Amino acid sequence: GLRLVGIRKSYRIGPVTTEVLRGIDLEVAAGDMMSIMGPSGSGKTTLMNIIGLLDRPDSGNHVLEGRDVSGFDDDALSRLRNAHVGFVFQAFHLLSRLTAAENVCVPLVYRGTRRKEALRRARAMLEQVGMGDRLEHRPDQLSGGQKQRVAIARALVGEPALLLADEPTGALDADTAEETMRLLLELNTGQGVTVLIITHDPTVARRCARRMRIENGRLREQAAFGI
Amino acid sequence: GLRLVGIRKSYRIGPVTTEVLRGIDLEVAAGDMMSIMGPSGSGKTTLMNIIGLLDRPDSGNHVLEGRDVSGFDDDALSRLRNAHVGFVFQAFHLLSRLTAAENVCVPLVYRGTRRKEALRRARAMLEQVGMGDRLEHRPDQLSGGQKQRVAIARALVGEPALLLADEPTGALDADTAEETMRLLLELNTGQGVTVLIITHDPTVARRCARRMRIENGRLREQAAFGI
Ligand SMILES: Nc1ncnc2c1ncn2[C@@H]1O[C@H](COP(=O)(O)OP(=O)(O)OP(=O)(O)O)[C@@H](O)[C@H]1O
Ligand SMILES: Nc1ncnc2c1ncn2[C@@H]1O[C@H](COP(=O)(O)OP(=O)(O)OP(=O)(O)O)[C@@H](O)[C@H]1O
Ligand SMILES: [Mg+2]
Ligand SMILES: [Mg+2]
Repeated sequence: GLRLVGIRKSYRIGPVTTEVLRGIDLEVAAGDMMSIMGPSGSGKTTLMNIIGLLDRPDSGNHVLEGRDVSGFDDDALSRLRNAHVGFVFQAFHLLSRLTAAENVCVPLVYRGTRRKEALRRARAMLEQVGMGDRLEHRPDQLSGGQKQRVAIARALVGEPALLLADEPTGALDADTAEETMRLLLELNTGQGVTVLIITHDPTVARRCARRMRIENGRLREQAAFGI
Repeated sequence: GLRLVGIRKSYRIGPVTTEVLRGIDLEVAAGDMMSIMGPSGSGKTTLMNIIGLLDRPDSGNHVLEGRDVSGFDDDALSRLRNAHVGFVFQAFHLLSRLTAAENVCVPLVYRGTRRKEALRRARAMLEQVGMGDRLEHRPDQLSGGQKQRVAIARALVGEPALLLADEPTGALDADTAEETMRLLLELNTGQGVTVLIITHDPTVARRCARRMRIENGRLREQAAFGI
């Protein structure tokens, strides 16, 4: 699980400071499935980058998998991230010179998995997201939704304890989005993976047991939808 | 308006050929507002790149604003495009070293508009999409939805006769998406702009008077929704 207390983050451009996160408190138990919604520019990606140890808050406490990470140096943060966290970036961030299969291997290569074994697992993961017939395509030879599915496969191939997904269905048609959500739900209920999903799609949020909303830099939990 | 007859397009990677468009026929009258839906990877972006003169089909006829463009060279295609077409790319394609306002100026600079006048029009367009307070931000200082709105402003600033929008609301929350659609509808009904929108969102498609669906490389017009 993870716990955030009083997390603040501002950006400064020249003389102007924009306060984006204004004291975020959040407790996520292991095995939770949680959605985060909020207006464009309200700080969702900023919050997820901090939770995923990709960025540091200006102040506040952050505990991940039982460790207080506020004092960790960059190496310790990336070791903890590589061991526990899978990340689906909003802009996918695929490596343009690698094929789909090679992109999905990247998290395994970081851990020292042998290439043959990494490719086998990458291929299996890409088949699970319906991309078995595009293994050798590079990102510029894939459609928007296909790139997104490669990004999802890369986030899952390392069997992370925590999955952070930033609008994972944004570029997908309704059927493909539904298949993706079924896969994430299966990982959550079947393997106990903790899942945090940023989304603008209410049908995605409705599938999550816990639903948060970010507004004016603060986080509020929403009551469960009337079924 | 525009007319496509028998448009075909295949991609080849090594020994494998993927036939994406298999004989597309499409007639769009000036002032039409049309949506295009279809599964991820079905050829929507490929089709829009051809309609917008950014790519050439393998075969077929293409008439835009009364001209048969099949024989045009690259310079003639880009002159026609810069004069008539506004494009919202699926991946935004903002220039990373320019600010939001400078990015929106680009189509006007191409036409030789003086810098002061271009910046004035860019600022007005960015205010219309709710980005008046981010004029000096560069793309990496904007959120996903904010980048999308800059891309929309850039497509509209040149007052094109034809607007091609590839998932223009994909990164937007419901309220911002609604505001964007209202702006596009106002341009269509108020100024007679022809609008083609690729979308995965049925609430966006429902706002369009004509709705197409692409499947197995062919295009089929959908009957109007029951109101
Ligand atoms: N340069 C390329 N080389 C080979 N195949 C390509 C190339 N570009 C696209 N493709 C393939 O062409 C097909 C159509 O891609 P396109 O981008 O038009 O799909 P799309 O309908 O826009 O999908 P999405 O909704 O995911 O954006 C895909 O299957 C894709 O893999
Ligand atoms: N490097 C930066 N410098 C200055 N401001 C920034 C920077 N990065 C982000 N911002 C600002 O921080 C705010 C939050 O951005 P963030 O990307 O977290 O929004 P978001 O909720 O993910 O929005 P979206 O739904 O559009 O993706 C935005 O208003 C944005 O302009
Ligand atoms: Mg975001
Ligand atoms: Mg596309």
